[in-house]
Amino acid sequence: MNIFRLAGDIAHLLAVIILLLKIWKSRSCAGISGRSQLLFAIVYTTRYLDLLTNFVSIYNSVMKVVFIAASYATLYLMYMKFKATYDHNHDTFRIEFLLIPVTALALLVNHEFSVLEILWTFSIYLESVAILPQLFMVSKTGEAESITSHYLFALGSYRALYLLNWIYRYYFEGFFDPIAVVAGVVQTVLYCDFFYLYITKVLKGKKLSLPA
Amino acid sequence: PVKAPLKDEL
Repeated sequence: MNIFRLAGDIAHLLAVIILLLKIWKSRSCAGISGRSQLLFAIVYTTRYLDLLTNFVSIYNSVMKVVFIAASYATLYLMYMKFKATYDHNHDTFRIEFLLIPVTALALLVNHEFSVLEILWTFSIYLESVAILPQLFMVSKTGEAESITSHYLFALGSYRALYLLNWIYRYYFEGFFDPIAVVAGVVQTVLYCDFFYLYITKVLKGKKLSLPA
Repeated sequence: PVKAPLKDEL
């Protein structure tokens, strides 16, 4: 564990908590993409199946359980409890355009052709693009609530911090996983436009709105 | 084949 990975995990945890609290406190999931949340639930489920086969540490197991539970809680709030507030007219990104290529890529480019390894690889590739329906929704409506922006910033920071973690681990531990690194770079790049808007607008107290 | 790296990250 190094400071970058810990900071990344904290940012990730913070993002998940911000989202749950936002929905719970406002009794509304307006502006949140249910499709992205569905993809994240798939990501955590397929990645953390190794909870049953591979023990790393208490920290690791607890975080995995929290991420899985939080993703299903978010889905429950969006698709059941506060279904009436779900803005599905603006949530129209076709997720099969992500799921099909990501599945194909996971079958073709992986470390080892085994079920768990392919599911892990699939989850890494899927995570890198899972935010696209949410970003698409923000661009379609042209704006996002500040709390949604904070969520997106925390979630984007997590993988950016992981990139620093991988640089650190490469130099100090000789650890290198090209699949995770390439997907992590793609994932972080997708947030760049949002990071720019967040820093230039939201941090100056303005609402995140896109030029018409 | 090369063994997959250890999965110790989240």
